[in-house]
Amino acid sequence: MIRVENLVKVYSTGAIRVEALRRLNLEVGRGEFVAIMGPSGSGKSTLMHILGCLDTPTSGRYFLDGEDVSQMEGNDLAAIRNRKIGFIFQSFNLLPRLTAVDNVELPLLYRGLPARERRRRAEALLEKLGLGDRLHHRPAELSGGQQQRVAIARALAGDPPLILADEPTGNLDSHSGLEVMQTLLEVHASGHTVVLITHDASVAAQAERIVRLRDGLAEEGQKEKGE
Amino acid sequence: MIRVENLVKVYSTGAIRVEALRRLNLEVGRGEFVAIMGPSGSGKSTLMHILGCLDTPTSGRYFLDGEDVSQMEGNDLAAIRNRKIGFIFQSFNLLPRLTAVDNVELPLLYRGLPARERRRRAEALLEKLGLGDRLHHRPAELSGGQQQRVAIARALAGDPPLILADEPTGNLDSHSGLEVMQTLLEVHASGHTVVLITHDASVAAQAERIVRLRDGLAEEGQKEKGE
Ligand SMILES: Nc1ncnc2c1ncn2[C@@H]1O[C@H](COP(=O)(O)OP(=O)(O)OP(=O)(O)O)[C@@H](O)[C@H]1O
Ligand SMILES: Nc1ncnc2c1ncn2[C@@H]1O[C@H](COP(=O)(O)OP(=O)(O)OP(=O)(O)O)[C@@H](O)[C@H]1O
Ligand SMILES: [Mg+2]
Ligand SMILES: [Mg+2]
Repeated sequence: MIRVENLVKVYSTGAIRVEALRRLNLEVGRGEFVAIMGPSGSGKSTLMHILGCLDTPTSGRYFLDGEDVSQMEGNDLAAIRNRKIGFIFQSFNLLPRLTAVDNVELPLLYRGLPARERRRRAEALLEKLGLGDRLHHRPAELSGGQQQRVAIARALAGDPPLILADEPTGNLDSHSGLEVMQTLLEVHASGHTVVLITHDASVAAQAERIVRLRDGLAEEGQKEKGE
Repeated sequence: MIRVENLVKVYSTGAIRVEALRRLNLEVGRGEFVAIMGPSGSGKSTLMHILGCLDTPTSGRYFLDGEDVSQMEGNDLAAIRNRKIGFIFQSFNLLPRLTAVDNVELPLLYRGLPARERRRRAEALLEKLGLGDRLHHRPAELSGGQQQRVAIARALAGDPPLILADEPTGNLDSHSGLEVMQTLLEVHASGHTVVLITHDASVAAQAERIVRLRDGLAEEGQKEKGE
């Protein structure tokens, strides 16, 4: 499903130049559940943004379902993103003026679902994540962990084939964290591909494989789960 | 240093009414290191904002150094906040147009320190937290864990007697998390009072005492460290 070849991302503005990804190679098979770990600043979120079609690499190739998206732009990239990818951001990125349920319905607008079906699905997901009594709160009226769970529900709402989760349990107590992992495991079991960044070894242990990043490079295949 | 009596906080806007804190009682002695744990949505950040003089309770009392601040407003509250409290926010709240080092210098402006001394202190703190090569990056040019460390440095810059840390290691790998805890333990050892919210039991274990919140109430004294 995902094949990344010699991916390079250089941030360069004014006096600043950072090589965030340095010829990174990675493959994720359709239906796999992969965890990505690595030190703060090692390039994980940068990689995720490229995988999520939210950013383009400086050089190198990214094949999503066999299609080279690394040179796509604007509307083409957005179309693929909306159809294929659910993204859980490290800092949530909820729309501040929309309620929880409206935030979750957003991906469903693109799919032409009728209003009642959008609402039903959004409510069901939020209830599953323990937010049934917070449907009409705006992000500023939610705790950190509640905002995180709204971001998760939004990513899953459209049932996309690829789920990218950047630190989905960072703000959650053990109980809510278990609920989230339960939900991701169910999504995976129903055939979806899941790539998850985490600093929590007990979360990573629930994936099928762990890829470790260090200084913009992936130690692919050298650090298998259980080693 | 901190005494909170029958603290109540009710959020009430339109159809929404949430009792976030429900007659909460808590004491923290000068120089103590207390961890606060509890489920997502149990009222931890709400309590922290009141302790940090960023919000006022609906009812109840908050004595900071023997002074009743629960009925203070505006400038008086701000003055106490700037002089006495360093706050690490769950979502960082860095100023987006300032660089890392400028963000960290901010609390020092209130103290009339000369520019060269402000810069020296800010740089020293950032270097200690592994960000010596990120001084001139703006928040959007930093990873999640790097932003978190800038927020920590900013809270410590003015050497305030009370440090309030809301999930300071949530976005950090184990190595950076250890560096942060090391720094907080040093600050505590030099006489400061530290109150820290965390979902991580291994972080809470480094405090002298753990207070557990559930549904807006503190189980004070019933769950001591090691029980
Ligand atoms: N402005 C608001 N209006 C209405 N309800 C609110 C508001 N802010 C917070 N709440 C609610 O108050 C409760 C306590 O929120 P708080 O942020 O203190 O939780 P928390 O313990 O810090 O949770 P977490 O571990 O997820 O960060 C939550 O259930 C939240 O939905
Ligand atoms: N716009 C930018 N300009 C310059 N440097 C950047 C920019 N965005 C990110 N960086 C740098 O690129 C590196 C990788 O950042 P990235 O966000 O991918 O790290 P990460 O592995 O997700 O870290 P964390 O675990 O802390 O979230 C970091 O060192 C960061 O400072
Ligand atoms: Mg990141
Ligand atoms: Mg909180």
